[in-house]
Amino acid sequence: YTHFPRKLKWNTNKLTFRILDYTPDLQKSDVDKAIRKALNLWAAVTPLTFKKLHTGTADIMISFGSGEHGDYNPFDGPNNLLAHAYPPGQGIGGDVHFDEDENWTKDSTAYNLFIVAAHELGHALGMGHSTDAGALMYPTYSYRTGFLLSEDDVKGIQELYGPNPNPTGVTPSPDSPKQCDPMLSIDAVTGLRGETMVFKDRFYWRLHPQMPEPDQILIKSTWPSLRNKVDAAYENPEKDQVIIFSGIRMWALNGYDIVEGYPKYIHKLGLPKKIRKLDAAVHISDTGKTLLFTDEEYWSYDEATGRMDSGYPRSIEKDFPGIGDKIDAAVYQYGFLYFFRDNLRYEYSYTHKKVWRVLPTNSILNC
Amino acid sequence: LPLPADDTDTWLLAEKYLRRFYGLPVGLQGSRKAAGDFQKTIKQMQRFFKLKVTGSLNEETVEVMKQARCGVPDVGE
Repeated sequence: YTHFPRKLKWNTNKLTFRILDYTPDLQKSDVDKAIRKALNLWAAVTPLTFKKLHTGTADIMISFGSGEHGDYNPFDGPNNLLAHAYPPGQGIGGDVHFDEDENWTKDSTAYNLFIVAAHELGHALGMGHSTDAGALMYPTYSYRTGFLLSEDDVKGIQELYGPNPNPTGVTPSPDSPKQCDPMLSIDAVTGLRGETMVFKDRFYWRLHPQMPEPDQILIKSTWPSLRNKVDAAYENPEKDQVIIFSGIRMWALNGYDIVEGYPKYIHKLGLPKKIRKLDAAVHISDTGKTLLFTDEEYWSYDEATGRMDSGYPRSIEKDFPGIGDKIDAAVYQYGFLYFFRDNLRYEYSYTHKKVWRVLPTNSILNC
Repeated sequence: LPLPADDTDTWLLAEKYLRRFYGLPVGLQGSRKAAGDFQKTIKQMQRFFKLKVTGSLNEETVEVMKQARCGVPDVGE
């Protein structure tokens, strides 16, 4: 997180705000709700309170405008610049301006006013931009659900105003996972048309063979309708599909697009109803089978017939000696099966039925 | 020779972006100082977004510059 130069902040904890005009994209009450909800986010973790004014000058004046809108800091039409705000201070200080040329919504269909307002109000309270892609104060827009503030945002705002003396029990999202953390474990891994996607918490890393550094991206910013956490994933190159599992649901991707008709229940694959989530999934292109791992057992799904093979579930420990009885993720690459468990990655030879090498999990991210 | 239209557009987008969000000073295009400033500022932006720091306008960097974002600068006043 960062603050503005000279760490500008309000000298009082009792702040006022006023909504000067409204966007025609939403009902007035929806705008009021979005702003109030955004202010409450910050109030939940600091001792700040916000009182609404209907006339006169408030500390935080909120308005919608197009192009040049009175502050010599013009907007640019649809997309790109969505809004801006001024750090705490007299006059224009603390004011928040939204670009009226955007399409403001209360869901994920266009730019969600609540998310942008929460970010801008962060500036109005003294927060600068964060370099943490999971933080609300990261400068680029991404749609997300749940409690918007990350630990990074909370640390930043509490450095200015201190913590809320009456904690509300909300839990900030953890900071984004660090790529080269030696203790890194992962949730899922899959190929996608020659790239590799590594899922961890709310994020995924995208590894392109020609890019030395992986990109870290919020799952929600690519697929707003997907869950915040992926349990397992695999690619079936023959069908040009990636299947993503989260809880009892699964989604199919064609490229980056979700295939129509999904999500479906994982039980459609033939898994018993008692299974509520998968730990890992991997497609072996040489055999056409997909292995689905859950707790200490695994199942074999025949992609050609669309049925589970008989004789399953079988014990992971017995059939894959050396990797333990439970795994976090799996992927088939270069003729090897790679199993991930905690901070270790096991290179397993499918033909020799033995572990070839043990590497750190972060080695998949070029660490 | 003039740059192809696509490259010119990308260059202008980058210049505008770096001026607005990273305080790239206004200077004469093509001068040695301006080229140095541009490279230094682009590196600053790449570091901020945790991209590969090359100082050049690669595809990955342009992709970030095209994303919808907040109008408050990432660094400086």
